[in-house]
Amino acid sequence: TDSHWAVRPEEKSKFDGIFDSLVPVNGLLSGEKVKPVLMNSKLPVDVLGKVWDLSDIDKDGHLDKDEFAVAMHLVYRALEKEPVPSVLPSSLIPPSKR
Amino acid sequence: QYPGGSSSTNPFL
Repeated sequence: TDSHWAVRPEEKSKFDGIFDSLVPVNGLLSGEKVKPVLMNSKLPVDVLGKVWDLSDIDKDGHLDKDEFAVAMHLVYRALEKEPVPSVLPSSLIPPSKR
Repeated sequence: QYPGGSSSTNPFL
């Protein structure tokens, strides 16, 4: 449904905690700050590049809290051997950005 | 800005 977001509330609060621990500036994390976190997943860099492209919805080179949750969600799915989609499914677009 | 297009905002490229 329109109101459904694939990032579950318990996931979102976990990802929000990680987001805050990275000390966002004006509510945004730069690529420099996010990169090592995603690299920790040990996923191939080309996969992480796709994750970034899908997550940085406004293409400003930074992730806000919702975009970061999308990135982390995709990383966790990829670790479970689910392929990263080529286009962000509507269920993964944060409700604030629809 | 990002003259190379959106891909240059990607820290993994």
